[in-house]
Amino acid sequence: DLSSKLESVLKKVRGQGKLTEKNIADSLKEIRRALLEADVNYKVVKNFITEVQEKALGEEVLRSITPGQQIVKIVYDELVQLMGESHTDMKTAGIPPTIVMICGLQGSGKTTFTGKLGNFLRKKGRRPMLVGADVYRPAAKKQLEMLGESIGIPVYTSPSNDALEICRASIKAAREKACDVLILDTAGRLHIDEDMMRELEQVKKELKPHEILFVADGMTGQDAVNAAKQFLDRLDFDGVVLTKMDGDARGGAALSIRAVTQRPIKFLSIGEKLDAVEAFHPDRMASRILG
Amino acid sequence: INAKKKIDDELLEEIEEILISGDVGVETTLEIIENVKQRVRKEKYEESHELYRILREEVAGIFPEKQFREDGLSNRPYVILVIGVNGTGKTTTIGKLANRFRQQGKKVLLAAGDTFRAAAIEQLEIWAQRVNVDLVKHQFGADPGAVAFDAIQAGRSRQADVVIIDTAGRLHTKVNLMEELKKVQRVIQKVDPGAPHLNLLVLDGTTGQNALNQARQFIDAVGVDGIVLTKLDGTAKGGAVIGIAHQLKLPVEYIGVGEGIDDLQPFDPQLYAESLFA
Ligand SMILES: Nc1nc2c(ncn2[C@@H]2O[C@H](COP(=O)(O)OP(=O)(O)OP(=O)(O)O)[C@@H](O)[C@H]2O)c(=O)[nH]1
Ligand SMILES: Nc1nc2c(ncn2[C@@H]2O[C@H](COP(=O)(O)OP(=O)(O)OP(=O)(O)O)[C@@H](O)[C@H]2O)c(=O)[nH]1
Ligand SMILES: [Mg+2]
Ligand SMILES: [Mg+2]
Repeated sequence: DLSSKLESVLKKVRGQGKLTEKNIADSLKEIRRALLEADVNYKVVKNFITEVQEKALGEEVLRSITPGQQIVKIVYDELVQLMGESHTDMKTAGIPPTIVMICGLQGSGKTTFTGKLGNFLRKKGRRPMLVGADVYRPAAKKQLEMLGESIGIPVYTSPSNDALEICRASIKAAREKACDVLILDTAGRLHIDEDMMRELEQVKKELKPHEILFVADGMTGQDAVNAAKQFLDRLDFDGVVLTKMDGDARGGAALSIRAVTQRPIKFLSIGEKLDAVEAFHPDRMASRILG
Repeated sequence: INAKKKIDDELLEEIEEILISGDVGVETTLEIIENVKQRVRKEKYEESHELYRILREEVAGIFPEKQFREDGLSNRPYVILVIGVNGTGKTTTIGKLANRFRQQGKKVLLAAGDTFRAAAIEQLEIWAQRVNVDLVKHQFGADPGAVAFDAIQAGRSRQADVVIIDTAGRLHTKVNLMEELKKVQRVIQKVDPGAPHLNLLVLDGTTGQNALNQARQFIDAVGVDGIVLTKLDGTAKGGAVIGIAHQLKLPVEYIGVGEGIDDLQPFDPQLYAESLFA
């Protein structure tokens, strides 16, 4: 893991009088490897290491008493800065209902997160309604209904096999139940599936969601940037949710997605239960990625 | 790759980028490149298209032979246990496998062993209806071991050729969930000491290096005979499976290439190696 690798690198660096280009390059080589092993995207790592290198070559470090530690500090600070601010709030509508659209690749945890977000918002005094707009996956609507029922939050679904129609009808359903937040659960889809991406664009165009959240599996590898970029280009989403962060994946996808989309990570899903969600902390994420 | 004529450091760096970007992982990438470099030196290759061929051979050669012979099933029923972390495509893969076996003239029975997740039983039930095979299920929240037990008994009395048991997704780091899986396996072994005849680990093709941890933990808990690598119809290359094949000697049996009933293919190492460099 990075910590023990860095220890031995630092020992070498600390033993030397001052930081040279050579030993900065050596420690950065170790750090580069650690970031790649943590699933951070190849190109993102390249750019990141270049940035750190420029900083490390600065006058400040060369005069530092413990130059090796200084490099790690620079890396950590750069990571925290890159990860963005801690918990960014979601937008709220002037006139209810606030509409939140949940999207992402297959199996990333969207339906479960829809339940979690409903639970989270209700605890904050809102009146959410969950919308089952996945018309493809077997028993998707039933899944959302069961989740909603388990926490006593209303779920709108209909027998329609038209996602747009369901979303459209959900607005009336929300007003009838005096719900002030609509959370639209959508089907998992590939960023390269033209028809499915267009379905989301149509929902966005017509419903004009106040908040679009891209839900990504926390153990995603190098491919994280591809999906994130496409979803950003086509939907301009507002924030990112990383799921399954209760596992031991290092979560490099967080850095990759953040670097490539500049969107904030708004929530971490940390378990299968509907209360297992937490706000995002950039410093904790940086430590996790660094191992 | 083919734009360059000579094999040099710049070309090798390009190859490193392709492999790492395909989730092959740093350690495995370095090993592959080192082996390729040795062959290039030994066999005196100069041209990049030759390098490309060596690379494909090197990658394809890492995969062990498939364990599962579809046409040689002697056990009655042949029991397949499908396992893996959350959301990888287990339930969908079972639907596709059932369809494939049914097309081969086999009698298939499915077991709704995920009694934990909302609508998991209903999801598999729809697949069973689509494929037109029997399904053994209990109520939501029932003991998964009991479902597996009943399914194998039913498979015997109904003369099924194959019984495929679905299990709940579980993170390999959750000790209690891995214990539950061990218990399900013990129950299966009580019904038939030879079963499960095949433990299939379903891995998501978009997963990064964590896939190796997953494989290790599932091997440790209940053993794994083969892998199904899903979602290769996206842009991910699933390269973590190369590290798994290399370090853990696990074969890939099938790949998932879509959400439809026919979107399952037997794994072909040559085709896979080609797609990695496509
Ligand atoms: N351990 C863990 N499991 C999770 C988490 N979030 C979701 N899951 C599980 O991941 C699996 C997939 O979750 P879903 O909510 O069905 O995913 P989805 O994105 O809606 O899937 P599709 O609609 O098929 O694209 C389920 O087994 C969930 O219980 C999490 O934070 N931690
Ligand atoms: N594109 C694509 N999607 C797939 C593939 N295999 C499964 N999926 C989708 O991935 C999502 C999750 O599939 P499931 O079969 O529910 O996964 P699971 O492992 O059973 O999930 P849990 O039981 O919740 O752990 C669904 O939306 C599937 O349609 C595949 O090969 N390609
Ligand atoms: Mg869903
Ligand atoms: Mg399942």
